[in-house]
Formats: sequence, structure tokens, C-alpha cells
Amino acid sequence: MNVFRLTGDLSHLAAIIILLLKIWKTRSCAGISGKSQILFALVFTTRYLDLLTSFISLYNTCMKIIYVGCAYATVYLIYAKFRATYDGNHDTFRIEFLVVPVGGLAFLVNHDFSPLEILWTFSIYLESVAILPQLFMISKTGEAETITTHYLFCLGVYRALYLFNWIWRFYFEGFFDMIAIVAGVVQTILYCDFFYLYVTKVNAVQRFQ
Amino acid sequence: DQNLQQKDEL
Repeated sequence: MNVFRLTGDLSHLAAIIILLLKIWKTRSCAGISGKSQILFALVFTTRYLDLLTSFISLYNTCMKIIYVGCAYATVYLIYAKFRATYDGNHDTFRIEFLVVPVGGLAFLVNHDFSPLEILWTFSIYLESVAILPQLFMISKTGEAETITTHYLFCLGVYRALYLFNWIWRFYFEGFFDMIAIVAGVVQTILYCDFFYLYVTKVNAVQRFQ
Repeated sequence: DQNLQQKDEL
């Protein structure tokens, strides 16, 4: 555990909780892509199956349970509790165009051809592109509420911090995981355009357009 | 392969 890893995890946690609280407090999920949230629930489910097979640390177990629980709570709020406010007409990204190729890639490029390892690899690849329905939705409507942009910022910063974590681990532990690193770089790049807009516009205008 | 060891990252 190093400072980049810890702040990355906390940033990820902050993003998840910001989104949950935003939906809960405003009683609305307008502007939020339910499809991205379904993909994140799928990411956490397939990645954290090792909760059932191995114990790593109390921190690890607690965070995994919180991430999975929050992901499903978010999906529940969007598709059940506050379904009337869900902006389905603008959430039109076809997620099969992500899930199918990512599934194929996980079968072809992985560390080991075993069910758990393939599902873990699938989750890493899928996470790198899971935000696309949300970004697509924002580009379609042309705007996002400020709190939604804070959510996206924290979510993007998390993987960027993990990149520094991996550099740290390579130098000090000789550890590297090429699958995670390449997917992490892709994931961070997808947020770059958003980061630029966030820094230049959100804090100045308080309205993201 | 060390990547097949327990995955401690989230």
C-alpha cells in the first residue's frame, strides 16, 4: 500500500458515494447513465468473485463489499426507486458493443485461461470503457450538472492515481501487471478531454456545457 | 506468474 494507491481508492470511494448521495438527496437520476452504472455493477461483480475464494486483508474485503453494494444500490435507485426521473431517451449507447468485444478480448488476452482469471480480465477491460455511455449521454445533451462532473472527476482521478501506484510498485517491488496497466492507461485517456473541460469550465461557470 | 497470486488491488 502506498500513498497513490490509498488516495486512488479513496477517490474511487468518493466518486461512488457522491453519485449515490446526489441521486438520493435530489430524488432524481436525471443526467446519469443507467447503462454505465449497470456496467460498473458488472465490473465489480466479475472482479470481486475472489471474495468467495481468498482473504487478502480486512481493508480489501471491506472496500470490495462497499463497492459492490453501492454499485447495486445505484442501479436500484436508477431503474426502480427513481425510475420516473431516469433519462432513458438520452441514454442510448449500445452496451453490447462494449461487452461483446471486451468479453472476446478477455478470452484471448489473459494471464491464465481459467474462469476466475478470465472474469477478472473481463472486468479490467470493461472498467476501462464503462464510462463511455455516460460521456456519450453528456455529449448528446450537451450539459451535465456540476455534481455529476465532480463524480466523473473523482472517478477519472482514481485510475490516474493507480497509474502512479503501478509506477511506484514497479520501482520498489518489481511488480507489474501489463493487463491492468494498459487498461488503466486507456481508461485514464478517455477522461482526459473531460478533465480539460472540468478544470477550465466547471469551477468558473458552475455549469458544465 | 506473480499476477496469478492474490489480487490485492481494487
